[in-house]
Amino acid sequence: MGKERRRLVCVCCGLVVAVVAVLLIIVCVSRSKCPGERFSHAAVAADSLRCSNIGRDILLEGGSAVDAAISALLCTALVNPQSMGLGGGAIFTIMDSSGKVKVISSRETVPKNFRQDLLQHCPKTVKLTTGPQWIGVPGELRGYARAHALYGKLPWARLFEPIIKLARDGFPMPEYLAQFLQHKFIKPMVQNSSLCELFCHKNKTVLGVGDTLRYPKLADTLEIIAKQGAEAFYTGQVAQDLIRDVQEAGGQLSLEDLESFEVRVDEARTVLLGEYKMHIPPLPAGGAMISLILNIMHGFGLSPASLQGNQTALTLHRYIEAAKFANGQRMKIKDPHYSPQNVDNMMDSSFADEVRAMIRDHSTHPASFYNITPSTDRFG
Amino acid sequence: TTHISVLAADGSAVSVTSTINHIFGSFVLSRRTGIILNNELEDFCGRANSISAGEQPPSSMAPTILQSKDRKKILVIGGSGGSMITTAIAQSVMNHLWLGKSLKGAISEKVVFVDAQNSVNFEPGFQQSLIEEMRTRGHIIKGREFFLNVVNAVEKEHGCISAFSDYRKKGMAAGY
Repeated sequence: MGKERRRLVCVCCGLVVAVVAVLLIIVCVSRSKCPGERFSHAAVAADSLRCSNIGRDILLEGGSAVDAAISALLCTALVNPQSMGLGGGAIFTIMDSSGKVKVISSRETVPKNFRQDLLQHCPKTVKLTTGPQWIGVPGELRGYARAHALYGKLPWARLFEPIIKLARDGFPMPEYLAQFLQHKFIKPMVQNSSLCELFCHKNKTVLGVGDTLRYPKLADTLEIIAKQGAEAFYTGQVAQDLIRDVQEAGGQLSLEDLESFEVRVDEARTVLLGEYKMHIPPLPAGGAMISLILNIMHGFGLSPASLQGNQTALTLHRYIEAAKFANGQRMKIKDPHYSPQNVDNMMDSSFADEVRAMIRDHSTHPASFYNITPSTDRFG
Repeated sequence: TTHISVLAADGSAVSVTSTINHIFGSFVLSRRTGIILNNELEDFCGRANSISAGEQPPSSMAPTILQSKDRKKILVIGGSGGSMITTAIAQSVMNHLWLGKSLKGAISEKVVFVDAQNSVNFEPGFQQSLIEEMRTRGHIIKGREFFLNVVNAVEKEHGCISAFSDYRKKGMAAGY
């Protein structure tokens, strides 16, 4: 009996050693195939390592690129809540494994009962514009739901699991968020708003590095959405609670706005850029301006030699000029469902050729030359 | 705003940009749900004379996927930072695809931002001699205080994947 047991133990140990050896070989082979900081299979680049890791783990579990993106976005809502969250909107550009590219846009929309004089209250200088009158109908979650319905592999609820745990258990205050909270302009704004419930100690001082950040209420909400689906946000209890809060704060958002929000699914716009195809979302997203700049610059025949000697200044000058001409087109960036206009020329190489011909190598033009309409810059 | 680039093992890719607009959006927290609400309607300011229910505000967001015609190279890229998204992405793509910089080098490079008034703003640390050179060519140079531009990208070439999250937001990519 003793001998048999020893033999069994030996066999088990041997198997464990063999499995470990095989895993080590796999890791070594994949590392050597792609040395340095590169990967062999898949990757996620988010605004924090924590959220990139969560996305990566979803991929390792057999999730799709969309599954990973959704989980990483949900994570980012906790780690960088100043940037995005369930109360916002998103634009997905998705390429499937056959190379077909679609765009799913859940960018916020104007609610039905918006303030008619809203634009008269626009700031004249660059500053944070706060208050419930500026809230657009949040499309974020319906965008996730549509993307998941089309491209998801793992169950919807699975994508929320690590995030709910993170929101409930808490995690160390991210350094980047702490910088914002301690900023001389932002700190008093947080302290004097409802956000202080999330980001302040009981004595109203804002949290800093070393503190633990928790989102207990959001964890409950995420749990409901994980179990019931995104519709809980648009037609269920979450919707009712959200609307009550917004209306109590003086906002015009209604249950009807949430219920009627529509996600837009389109083919991506494809721009030819030398040997590349660039897939970008349609208006009112800003891809057309990027394609104009790149098309102009591509025609200058850029290469590493463009950064040699005095070519560097010339390349930089041309780039600045291209950006000025792109700025001149900015007013054309509008919702095509409401301001139909043809902006195809912005993505057309012949228009880029015309613009390039107007760029002088040693001087610039007066602002009016670029068809610039003065406005303020955005910093979202 | 935030951007996430994903490249899966089956070759599928996602480039997604999400936002609540300004820092902490409208500064309105729904206490019952824990959700922070956006201030996206501010994006119409200076860009529209009127708005309609159901309309999406204009945006600089541009989640992008570039692919070589032979499909051997794919670049999934996008960024955040309001109006700075446009030039930040354009500069990163240009640096990487044509000027020979690595993905990391292309994104980390100090940026130049041409603002709505057509003034030229250089990120702190930009080569001073080049700034002076631009001044002599007639550009109006301004000293912008905040550079919130952030670009995150994943690229696959020759079967290997490079992924980079912008240091400016203390980001870091992950893969396997």
